[in-house]
Amino acid sequence: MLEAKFEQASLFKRIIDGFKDCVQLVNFQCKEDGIIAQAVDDSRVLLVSLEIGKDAFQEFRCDHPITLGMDLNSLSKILRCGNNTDSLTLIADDTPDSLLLLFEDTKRERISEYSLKLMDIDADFLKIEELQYDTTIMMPSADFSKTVRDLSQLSDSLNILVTKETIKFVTDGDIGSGSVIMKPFIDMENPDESIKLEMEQPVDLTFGSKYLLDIVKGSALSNKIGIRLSSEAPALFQFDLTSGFLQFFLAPKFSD
Amino acid sequence: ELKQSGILIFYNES
Repeated sequence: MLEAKFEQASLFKRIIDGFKDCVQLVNFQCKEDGIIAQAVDDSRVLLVSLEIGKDAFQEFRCDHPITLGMDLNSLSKILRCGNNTDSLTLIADDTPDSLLLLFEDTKRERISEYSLKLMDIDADFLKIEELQYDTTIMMPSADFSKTVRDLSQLSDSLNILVTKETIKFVTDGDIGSGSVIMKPFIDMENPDESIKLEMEQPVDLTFGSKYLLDIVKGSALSNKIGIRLSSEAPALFQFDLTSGFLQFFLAPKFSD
Repeated sequence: ELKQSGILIFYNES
């Protein structure tokens, strides 16, 4: 039996909105310590990994491991039916055909109940090893989002270059070119506005703009984004939850 | 001209 209650439905909505545009069919694996999910986009360039720890829930109970195969488009339709401030409880039995979603507005004593049909999704679970990265950047997710959205207008590729003291985003397309240069700094009054850079080695990587545009949709989950880059591995873009995270692993473009 | 690599090059399916 799974009973997982979010204090506010908005958290689960923001999590699902953060990656529903790049993957559609997803297995959510529920265990006693929380819910995890993983999916690769159709072009097999972007891997999404989600972990919602039990502490992110107001109440959490999962007696036996169960897998909930869901179509995120269908799930989103139901999530839009609840109000952001409602609590949301996910309920499933041990061999579920469907997931029950219970929205409760305690002030008005209103309860809405929806059932989502589950699917058998044939998807492999990839083992992602902890990697050594050349560079780690922590920056405001809004700044990263704006930079990606601005520069993506000019080209289908975006180049990220990091040197000791500088993070440079560069694009070069048919209509022109653009660059945004940032330097690490500490904002004492608003620590979330700070930009932190840890660099072992300089990196010069190019990514598909369309995938970065998908990734920045996770910005509603956290004020900050962690970006870890390596010339030998996919880049990791991470939004932290109070307990857990939404991670995107993005394969870079390479020259022959 | 750069080519897009796939994510599965990097991770082993288990």
